[in-house]
Amino acid sequence: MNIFRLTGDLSHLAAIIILLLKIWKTRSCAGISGKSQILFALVFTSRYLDLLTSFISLYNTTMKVIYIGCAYATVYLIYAKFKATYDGNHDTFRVEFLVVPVGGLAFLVNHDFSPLEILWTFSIYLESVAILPQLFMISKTGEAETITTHYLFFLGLYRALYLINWIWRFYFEGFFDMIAIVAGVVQTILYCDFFYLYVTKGEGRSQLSIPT
Amino acid sequence: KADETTHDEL
Repeated sequence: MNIFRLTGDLSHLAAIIILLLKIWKTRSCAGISGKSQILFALVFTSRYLDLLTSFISLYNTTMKVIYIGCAYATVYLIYAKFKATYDGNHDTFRVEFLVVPVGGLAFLVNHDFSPLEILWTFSIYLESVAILPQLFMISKTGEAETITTHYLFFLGLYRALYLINWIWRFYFEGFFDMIAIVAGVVQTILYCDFFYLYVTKGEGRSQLSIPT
Repeated sequence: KADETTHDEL
């Protein structure tokens, strides 16, 4: 474990908690893409099945359980508890255009053709594009609540920190996982446009307005 | 092979 991976995990945890609290406190999921949250729940489910097969560390297990629990709690709040505030008209990204190609790619490009490994690979590829419905929804509505932009900032930051972690691990441990790195680069690039707006317009404005 | 498919990262 290195400082970049630890701050990356904490940034990821912060994003997940910020979103969950935002929906819970405001009792509204306006501006939140339920589709992206379903994809994240799918990412964690397919990636953390190894909870049942291998024990890495207490930290690893605890974080996985928290991620999965928060992901499903968020999906529940969006589609059940605060369903009335879900903005389905703007959450229209065709997620099948993400899941199907990613599923196919996971079968073609992976480290090992075993069920757990293919599911892990699927989750890595899916995570890199899972935020697209959310970014698409914001571009359609043309705005995002400030708290939502903080959620996206920490979510984007986490994988950027992981990229530094992989550089660190390659240099000091000779470890590198090409699949995770390539997907992580794609994932972080998708946030660049948002990062630019977050930094340049985040200050002083109540709403982040993305030119549609 | 084994070590590559034990993923220690979240």
